[in-house]
Order: sequence, then structure tokens, then C-alpha cells
Amino acid sequence: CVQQQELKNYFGRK
Amino acid sequence: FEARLTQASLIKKILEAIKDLVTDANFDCSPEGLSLQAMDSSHVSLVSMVLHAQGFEMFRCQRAVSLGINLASLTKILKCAGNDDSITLRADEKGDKAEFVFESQSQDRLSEFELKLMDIDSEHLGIPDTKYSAIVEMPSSEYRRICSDLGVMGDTVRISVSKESVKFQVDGDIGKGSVCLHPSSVVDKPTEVVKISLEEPVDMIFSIRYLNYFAKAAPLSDTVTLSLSKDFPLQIEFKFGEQMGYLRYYLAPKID
Repeated sequence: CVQQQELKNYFGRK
Repeated sequence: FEARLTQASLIKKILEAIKDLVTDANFDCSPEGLSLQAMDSSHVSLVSMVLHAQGFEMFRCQRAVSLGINLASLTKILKCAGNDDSITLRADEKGDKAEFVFESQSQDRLSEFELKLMDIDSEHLGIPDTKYSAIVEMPSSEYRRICSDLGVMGDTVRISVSKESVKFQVDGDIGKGSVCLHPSSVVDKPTEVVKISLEEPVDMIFSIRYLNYFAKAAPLSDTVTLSLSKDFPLQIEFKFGEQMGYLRYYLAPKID
């Protein structure tokens, strides 16, 4: 199964 | 806040490049320039645009202000500007409306529009300075062609970068296909160059639909830079020129 995580999981909120 | 750009075409092209991905966005005005950060509705991709103050013919900003703009409304207004018109953007302290003035090159036609602003509660992400494993520079027309060609075959593309090549592979219902580019050896035009800088080979999967959205920025720049690191969002950058600024897209990878 291929998953795509939300960007906030990589960048974090400012 | 008041700023003037010589060519309305730049703003028109920026808007074309983001309006299908983002519906509303805050244009952040500060003494450094005009910037925008916005995510698509599914929060897997992000647009980050910077126009440096020195890239404007005139730029005045006493106090940072965010202009919340519906991009479909802005598109309607910018349709009224000629490509070679100059564009002046004004907003006051209250920040409830923005004023657009378009002036023809010969200065014999002046049009003025006022756009109602909106309150947008947007989530700002902190994008870390990243040392990417692989950086590929290629003509933006080539990028657009690959995304559009492979997009008819499947939903995802595997991008593999080695020292020798960058390969785009699609595997879909009707079959599979790939496009492989090698770094240019003989270069006639700098804008036709394919360059690869590699720390380590990468092999990642991305949604073609988003890569196709990003391809709408191709008219902004002759070249595009793809930066990749394993298990980290892809960065795609279109530069407006040395001093002007850039449009960057980020896309979360598909992970098995």
C-alpha cells in the first residue's frame, strides 16, 4: 500500500 | 503598502501557476518583499513564492501586512491587465481591500480595480534548510512535457536519479513507460541544459497529478530545479531571474 503523508509531518508548523 | 511592477505578465503567470492548487492565500507584504505560502486542500503539497523588494520598480512597506486574497477573484481582475502593462498594488492599514492600477506602456490607458480582501486562517509551515541528496536542473518545457506525457498512463511516477541520468517511470493500467534524461555533454543553449548534482542516488514515487499542477509554472522560467532526498518532500523551483525571486513547490512523497 502506498501512502502519502501530510507536509506538516515533515516541516512542522511555524 | 504600495508596490509597482513594470510587467503585469509576471504576476499573471504566477497566478496561473498556483490558482489550480490553492483557492485562497495570504499575500504577505513586508519591507523585504512580497511572499506567499499556501498548501493545497489535501495538505500534501505547498507553494512558496517570494518576490524580493528590489525586483520591483517601486516598493514601499512601512508595516508588515497580510492581504487575504481569493485567487479566482484576483484572476478576474488580472485578466483586465495587458501583459506589458505596469501594475501598481496598494493596500492600507485596515487591510480590508487592495487596489490594482494597470497602466499601458504608452501611459495612455489607466485602469483601476479594487478587490475585497478576506480573512484567511492559514497554517504556516517552517521549511527547514535542507541539503538534498540529488539536485536536477532541466528545461522547464522538458519537465512539463514529461509530466504531461506520463500523466496519461498512470497516477504515480517513480523518479530515479543517478550520476548518469534522471529517469521518470510510470506504471499504469494500460502499460508502462519511462523517460530518461542524461546530463548534457554538448551545450548549445544554457536553457537546454540537463545538470545533475548527486550526493547519493535517490529513487522516489510521487503523484503525477501534482507534478502536472507544478508544470503550470513553466512559463515563469526556462529552467526548473528538482531537489530530492529519501523520505523527504520533493522541492521544485522556478526562479524568476537572479534578483527577482522564485516560486517553489513541495510535494510529499508516496511511501510504501
